[in-house]
Amino acid sequence: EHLQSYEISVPPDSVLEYTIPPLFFYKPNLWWPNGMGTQSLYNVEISVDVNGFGESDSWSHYFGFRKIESTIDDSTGGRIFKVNGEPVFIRGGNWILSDGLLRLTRKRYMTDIKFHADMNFNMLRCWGGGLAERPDFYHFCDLYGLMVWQEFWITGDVDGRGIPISNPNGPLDHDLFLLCARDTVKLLRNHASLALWVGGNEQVPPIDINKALKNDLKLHPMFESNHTTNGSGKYLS
Amino acid sequence: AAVGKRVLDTGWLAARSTEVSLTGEKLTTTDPPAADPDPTAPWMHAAVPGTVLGTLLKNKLIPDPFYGLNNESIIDIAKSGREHYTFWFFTTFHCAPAGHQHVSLNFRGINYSAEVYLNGHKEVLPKGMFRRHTLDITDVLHPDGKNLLAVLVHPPDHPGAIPPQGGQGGDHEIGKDVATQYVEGWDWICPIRDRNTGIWDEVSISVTGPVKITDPYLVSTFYDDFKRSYLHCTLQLENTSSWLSDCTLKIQVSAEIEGNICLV
Repeated sequence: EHLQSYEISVPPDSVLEYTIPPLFFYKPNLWWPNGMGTQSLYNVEISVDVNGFGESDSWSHYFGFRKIESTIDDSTGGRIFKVNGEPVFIRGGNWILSDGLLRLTRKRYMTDIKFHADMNFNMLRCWGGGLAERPDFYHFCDLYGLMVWQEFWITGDVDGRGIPISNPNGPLDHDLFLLCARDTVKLLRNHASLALWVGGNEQVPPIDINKALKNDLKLHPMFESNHTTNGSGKYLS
Repeated sequence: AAVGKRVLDTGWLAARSTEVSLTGEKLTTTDPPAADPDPTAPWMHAAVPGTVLGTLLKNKLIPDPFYGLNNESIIDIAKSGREHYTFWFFTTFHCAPAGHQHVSLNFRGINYSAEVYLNGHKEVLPKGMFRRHTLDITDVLHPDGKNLLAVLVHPPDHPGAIPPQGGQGGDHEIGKDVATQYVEGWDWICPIRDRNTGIWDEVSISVTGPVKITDPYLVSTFYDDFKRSYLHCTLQLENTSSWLSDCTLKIQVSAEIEGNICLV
């Protein structure tokens, strides 16, 4: 039941956005952070054949069924994370980058990230002065159950603080910043380990950038209330 | 050519731009560098993906900056000027697509901007360290399949300078660009002399038919206490041909159970 196909016509020289009808799963194996359960991953493979030419393109990704939520707790002001409805005690590690000459091989990432999992961490915070980490980094975080807090490229030291204040309005080209942010989100958004996008380190990005990021990253209305109720607050089963 | 992605991470050469007088057009047509450059030539074997310093270290032209005070003996871009760390990267690849196939050249990360030359044709890769670049190269591939690729990579626009007292982020100039900021030095790391200039992430070529899949987005929703779940997927289908394409889109979800038993 997990193999579906659809007939689609794509006009010449055009880009068509297509949403596949949702695939139903009963009791899927869920993805859990390190120390809370297994990191079940499904191999999702998508291919498109063009009539008369055979296979035209394919794509695949190891996907984890999980729901990660986080809210600010009013009494403590701290951020509470929940995974699949269960509150998580975050044992987080600071992550800047693996090598100052960016020799970022898969083997290096696997070793670094497994090391953090073996140290019993369940989250890595990618600092805003480092990198938007790479797909290989996230793949091993998916595999070893390390959730990721990923900051964009704003830091308190460089942007809007200091004497004299430096870069009070962040980078010179805000459109370029948002173009890079949007492309980075598209590159990383399917990873089970991605838990939180954060505007920057110790600093709120310039108002226009922060507003755009919040708008772009808000939950799609369709998923806002992903429970159907029959009025009595009971969930339809 | 087989449909799919092929990573270009071998056989790269590099040279300092100030030591190469040829243009990108010449390098990728009549005057390509020798595949195995002699030590006197400006060309050297390069580490791609990687940075300029990574390639210089690979060729032992600088000491390892992370040992002792070696970093002090590597000239900082603030003193040398941006052109000192503006580098050519060169490689060749074989690709002979069939009539209906399309070929893209993909850069997953360039720091900070670049000019690409393929078989004498030029394309500019705009600024920004954290953005992907995809070029449709179908029409500029050589009929015999042997292709010459040269990339001239420029450092960030504002590499900044490191004050004598150091400090977090040097003089903060790097913050004017959309690039990693630690490279001007921080309390935990010395300044990176080339500010991580280079083809710092994966380079690949993708061969597709007339229709290609772009940026699928997968989301799972849950009901009844996680007993019921739906997998949602939105993607873009790009028809690069000049005729209507009737397609069959397939999605398959499989899970390795234990060992090598697969549940489809």
